[in-house]
Amino acid sequence: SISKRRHQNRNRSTQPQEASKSLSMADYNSSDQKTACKKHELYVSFRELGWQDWIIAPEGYAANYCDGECSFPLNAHMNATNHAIVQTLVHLMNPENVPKPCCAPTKLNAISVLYFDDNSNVILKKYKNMVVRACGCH
Amino acid sequence: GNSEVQSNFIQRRLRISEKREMQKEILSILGLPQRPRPHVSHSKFNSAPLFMLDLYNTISEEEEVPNPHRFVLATEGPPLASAQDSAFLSDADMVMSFVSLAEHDMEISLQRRHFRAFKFNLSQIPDGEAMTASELRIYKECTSQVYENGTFLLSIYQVVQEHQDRDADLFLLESRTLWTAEEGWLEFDITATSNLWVMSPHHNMGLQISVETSSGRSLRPEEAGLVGRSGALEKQPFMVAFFKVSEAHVRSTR
Repeated sequence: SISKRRHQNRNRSTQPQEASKSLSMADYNSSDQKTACKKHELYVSFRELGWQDWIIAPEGYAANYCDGECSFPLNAHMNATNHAIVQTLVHLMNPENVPKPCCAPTKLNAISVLYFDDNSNVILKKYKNMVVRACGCH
Repeated sequence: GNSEVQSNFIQRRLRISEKREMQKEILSILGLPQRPRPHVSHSKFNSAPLFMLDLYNTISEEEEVPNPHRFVLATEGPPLASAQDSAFLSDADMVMSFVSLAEHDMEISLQRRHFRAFKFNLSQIPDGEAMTASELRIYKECTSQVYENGTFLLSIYQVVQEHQDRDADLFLLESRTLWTAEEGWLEFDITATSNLWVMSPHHNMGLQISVETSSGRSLRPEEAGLVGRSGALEKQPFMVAFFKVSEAHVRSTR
């Protein structure tokens, strides 16, 4: 169906093409772009939690979080899994019953935490998947 | 970053109960049932925390994550972590240091044999952690006393059986010849012994070290420059163990 449409467009005057272009540009510049799925800053402060007496380091860490819309077309402005693209198309066909893909982390990093236990022994532990490095649509 | 995003985000302070819930959730992520309550009035500046901080900073550099809170305590002096520690560290998921619970210098008067005893509590090691390496670390200062050849022999033993009426049964773990002028951290591999202690805690009767000259005369450890409990805080002996996670951490439903 896409190739048919392309063929039809070629035969039309330039006016609708221009309209289409301006529409797509408007999509990217509109509030959709502002609410698009992306990484947001979120700092977890161990100090604010009142834990500086047992956590030696760090004082906190930038955990971050993902938030925003996963709207068509996904590939244009964000990381998206192959399935998320299909999910978007199915959502477009059946918006009432099929949800949009979720905005979620695509890359996660580890952090290391240094802390005292009850016996004043010191523990250095690596925690996987604690920091969001990149977000995308799943 | 984005002021608009920030204004949409936290718009109120958490209530006390909510803050407690938040603390519980983060403790759960850290795999802790409750927050530890250590007694650390001055022990923050002991050798073990400083050593661990050294490892922490090494990891932070390797992870290449911008670390605005790079921690530097009183780390002046000889480097704590060795190349071997860095190798252990790259393979480890967890590192744990243990302070000696009982450290005492004793002399068996009949033989005039001096020794120093150490005891470590390994009961707090979390489940699912497999120990890959462990070492006893003792700081040696330069001594002005002159012994035969300028060297002496340091031996480290595992206490196998204790007796009330006679000397403990010992198992020799390592002997090392040291120069009197030598200064720095001595590392002794005690991986096999500490694995035995983890598997059967009733075998954990501690370690003993003894020092003698090349002619076999027993020396007090401090005569050989070995720093003990009475020495500088940043040179206190301690044990460090490296672990690999052997099973996935499953968070329980709350």
